[in-house]
Amino acid sequence: PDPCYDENGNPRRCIPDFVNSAFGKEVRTSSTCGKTPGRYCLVTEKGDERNRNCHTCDASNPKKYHPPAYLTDLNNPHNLTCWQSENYIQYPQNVTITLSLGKKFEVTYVSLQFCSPRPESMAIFKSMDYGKSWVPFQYYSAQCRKMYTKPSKATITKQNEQEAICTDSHTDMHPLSGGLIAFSTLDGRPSAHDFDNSPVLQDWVTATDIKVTFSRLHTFGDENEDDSEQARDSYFYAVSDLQVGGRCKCNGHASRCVKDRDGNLVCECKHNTSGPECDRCKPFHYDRPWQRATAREANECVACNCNLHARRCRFNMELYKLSGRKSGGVCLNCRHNTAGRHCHYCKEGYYRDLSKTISHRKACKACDCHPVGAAGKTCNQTTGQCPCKDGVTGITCNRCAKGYQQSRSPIAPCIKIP
Amino acid sequence: EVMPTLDMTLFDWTDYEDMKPVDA
Repeated sequence: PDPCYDENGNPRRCIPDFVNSAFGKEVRTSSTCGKTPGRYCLVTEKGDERNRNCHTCDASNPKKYHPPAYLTDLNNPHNLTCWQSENYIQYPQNVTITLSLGKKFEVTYVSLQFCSPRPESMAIFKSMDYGKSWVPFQYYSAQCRKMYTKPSKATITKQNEQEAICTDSHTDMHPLSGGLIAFSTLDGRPSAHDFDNSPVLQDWVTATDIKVTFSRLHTFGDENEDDSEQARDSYFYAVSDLQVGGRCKCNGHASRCVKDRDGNLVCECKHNTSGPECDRCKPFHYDRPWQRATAREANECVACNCNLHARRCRFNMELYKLSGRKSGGVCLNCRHNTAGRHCHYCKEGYYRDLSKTISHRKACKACDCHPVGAAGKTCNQTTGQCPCKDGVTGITCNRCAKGYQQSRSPIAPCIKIP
Repeated sequence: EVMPTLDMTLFDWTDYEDMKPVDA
């Protein structure tokens, strides 16, 4: 059964499955340890006692490297794999990780599980144009005002639902490992309960790429002391699992996304829609404007009615409104000698052959009015009767009427018999 | 009684050359 149609075959809203769209995808990072083998140290605490265990990060050694792929590989809590940045990239320098989702997704949450202490400050951004421009999604900082010129935990109103807020939650240094940051895109947004009817929030949760910028490291404050080298080798960003929970964006017109011929992820559009996000009507289905499907209304696209005489049509808003928002399609290039917005009557010089349906290829026949006996070439649409000159008769005006005889004049071909 | 169809060869086109159908 197709989720996009009910058991009677009627269209209904359908949405792809909820997935972790980051899983298995490549993540670009601005810094990864081990390009040249180097030391890093892990700090553990027991009461007031602090210990450092140092290791080597070496990109050329599978047992010692921490590549970006570990961000989105299978997250095995019993065998954590962690991506790790180089050491001590401290504010104002930052480390950025960027994930391309491959197409538009409606993001529900972004979560990061850390192997290091969580950052003192970090920001999550999204792009809607495949990385051309970026929009802030959320800030985390113990110093919101100072780091991001944002108040901490500002209230979100209907007027600023598309604004990123800054919060100081999840910014403490502990736990030193395993800390989680999870950002829910709709949390605290007033229109979240009515998401279906909120284009603002639908736009807000839509993303093609996610970028996380780690802006400031937490430290114990020993990075500038005399033997600071070991201390600085303990400060880096390390994440074991980056998740981006959401659904492939298909505007309610597809139940799944597939790879197209070029390997791009696209929606498997139903309801006569097309485009990577099912965001327009497919050709020839312009009888009403495209709309996103809702829980109550599938809003499928409807084919133009051209009685099989045209392959193309266009939408006309005026006609649509005049029709009470029923039909706005206008057929283009009616063939088989038909005309009208639905190719539903015969064009000038032709008349209906009522023995055939209007959708028949030969539904319109040429008038065939006599070149001399008829006063014009256009005949009656339904009877085929041509306009005859005085004294002339016949459906094509090719004979003199009773009481008349043919003359030599093409102007008055039939004259009364004296 | 059916009247014969108009006979195109009988018409005098002297003053109506521009009206004369191609096949006449």
